[in-house]
Amino acid sequence: FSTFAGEPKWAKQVLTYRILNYTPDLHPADVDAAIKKAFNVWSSVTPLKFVKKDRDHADIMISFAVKGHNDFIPFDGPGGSIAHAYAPGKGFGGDAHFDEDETWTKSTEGTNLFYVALHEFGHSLGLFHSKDPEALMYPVYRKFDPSVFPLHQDDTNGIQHLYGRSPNTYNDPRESAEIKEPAEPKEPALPDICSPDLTFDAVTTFRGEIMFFKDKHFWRKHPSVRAVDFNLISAFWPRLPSGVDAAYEVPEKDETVLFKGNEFWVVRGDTILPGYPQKIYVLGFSKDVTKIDAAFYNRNKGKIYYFIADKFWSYNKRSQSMDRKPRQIRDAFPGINGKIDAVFQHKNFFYFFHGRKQLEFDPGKKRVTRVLKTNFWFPC
Amino acid sequence: FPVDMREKKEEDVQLIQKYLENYYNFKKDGESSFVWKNNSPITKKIKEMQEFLGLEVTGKLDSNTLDLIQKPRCGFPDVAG
Repeated sequence: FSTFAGEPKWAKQVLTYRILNYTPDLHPADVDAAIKKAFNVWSSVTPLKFVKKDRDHADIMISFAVKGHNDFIPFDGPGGSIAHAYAPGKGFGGDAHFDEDETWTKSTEGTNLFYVALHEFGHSLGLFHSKDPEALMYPVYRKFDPSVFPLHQDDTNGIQHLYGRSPNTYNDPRESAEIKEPAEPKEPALPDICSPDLTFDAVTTFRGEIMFFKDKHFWRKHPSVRAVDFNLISAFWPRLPSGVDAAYEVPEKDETVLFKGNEFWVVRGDTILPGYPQKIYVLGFSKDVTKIDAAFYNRNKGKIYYFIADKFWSYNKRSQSMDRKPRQIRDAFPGINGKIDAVFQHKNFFYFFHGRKQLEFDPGKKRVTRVLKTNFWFPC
Repeated sequence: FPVDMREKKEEDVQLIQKYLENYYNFKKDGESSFVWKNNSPITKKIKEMQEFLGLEVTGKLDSNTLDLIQKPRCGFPDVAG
């Protein structure tokens, strides 16, 4: 890897970006998703966080343009130069421009926007072109392979040389032998994903991934992908408070419900649906319920389970009715005792988080089948 | 060269010159396209480009070099301007 002359880099760890216009090749939501995903990759290996702005100046201004577009490097029609970005700094600094004459896609055909954006944001953060043909920062575009984590170790070494490691990043020690000592963190310590003391506020499935909430952050993990994303809750849902109590997803409606105190929000992707927050009492809870510890949606039965202290309530989506009275958790889930922190369903098992333990429960056999660490899902 | 070969060669030369101008800070100095010496500025620049991109360093417009420079790429130069 290499950096720009003078090694310019951002002095702060939370950077803003703004998408000035959209390519007609993709739905705007797909552009938003590709850009966010690209930033998330850089976030996953550094302490950097990225926040989207919809107005005013942002550190990284993103635009689509053709031919001459009021900077020093005009585009050249289809093929050839497909995008460029500027090193950290004021004015143009950090900005990324994409050639509208390319055919931008979210697939492996044409020019994959996520993959190109990921390379360009490498420049926006201070990486120069790499001579390593396997590196993302190599200047020639390669066909995007979605099954492979897009950063090569050379890219990770480069960005961590500038900003240090994410305290939550897993690094294979065999691959990271040449990594220089990370920069001193400038913010209070973030939760350590591999700590044996790790506990979660809430856990839910989310569009095929699993989200693990802790204070003002959450981790995103696909069960079959090694990489873990780490985000600020406010970066996804700016109006949502930190310290989520419980969360569950209803996949057939593409909705996720998040609870905090006696209020709840329904989100679809990174959009909070209008009309929220609402009070939990509209769901049928009695007034003595002030918060929900954990919740999950049982897809097989069409029931939502809400856990409060050592009891649970269930809501039948088909009959749209809540239990009149809560039941003891241990009566329906033998082996699960007392208050639980979080719960979610994966395949045909329920995973209950209780302090430093995670209990895998088989609803068919009605028993706990495994006792796991809370960070079982992460590459620790 | 037969005429069509000459035209092809001329196209390739223009392509590499443009590539080197865009990404390797090459300044065209009126040098004849076809008479390249080992230490001419364009040969040196081609070698620099081949070295950077991980190609065999020949200083010549071989097929691997031509293939690579026709692929889509990031518009940011490979050497500082």
